[in-house]
Amino acid sequence: PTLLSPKGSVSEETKQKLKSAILSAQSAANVRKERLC
Amino acid sequence: GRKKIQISRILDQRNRQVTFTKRKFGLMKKAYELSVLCDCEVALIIFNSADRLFQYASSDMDRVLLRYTECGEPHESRTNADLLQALKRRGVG
Amino acid sequence: GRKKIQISRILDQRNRQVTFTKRKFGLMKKAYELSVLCDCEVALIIFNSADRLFQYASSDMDRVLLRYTECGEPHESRTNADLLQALKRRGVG
Repeated sequence: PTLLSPKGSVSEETKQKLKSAILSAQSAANVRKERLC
Repeated sequence: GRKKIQISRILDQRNRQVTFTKRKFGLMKKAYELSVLCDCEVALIIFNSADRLFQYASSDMDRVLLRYTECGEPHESRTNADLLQALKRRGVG
Repeated sequence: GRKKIQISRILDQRNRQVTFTKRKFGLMKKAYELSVLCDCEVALIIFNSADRLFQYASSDMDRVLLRYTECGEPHESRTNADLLQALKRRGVG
């Protein structure tokens, strides 16, 4: 579990994970968009 | 708006689901309006009580999140605890 | 709510700033209410027109973003273009 980040800043680990998911086009934003009603 | 401050989880599952769908769209609409009116980038990520993801981004979620990873300290950072304080102060004020 | 659909950027800088501050708090409040009423996790990230970061997370931004990176499920994903379509349909509907 991630440490509760100090007020407002997000841990470097999360930022790196987010960055690599985005740059490797694996981020959730690229998952097939489903038109949920 | 409503002065009610102490809101709590909707117990009835059906009502909770209907409220979620309605309020989620309303939140996305308000985020859309903010992004257009004030020329800003907005990203909204919601995990519902069944852990399903719903997301909105004014232009492109990846772009907003990438900027987020490169950004230092946020100018303002709030959680529910902070908002509850702020609403209580307003409620009293 | 207002039926006006075609909103556009507020030109007057002072008015845009005041509107941003007011609507940002309103959006965070609505996100807070959604998270409590429907027992869901919400994260809101805003970059204003001066690129300053404002954020809200119902419990903890780290946690929401980490869950986001781990999410591979197809899900609802909207941008302003989608919302404009939906609002036009509703406006006509």
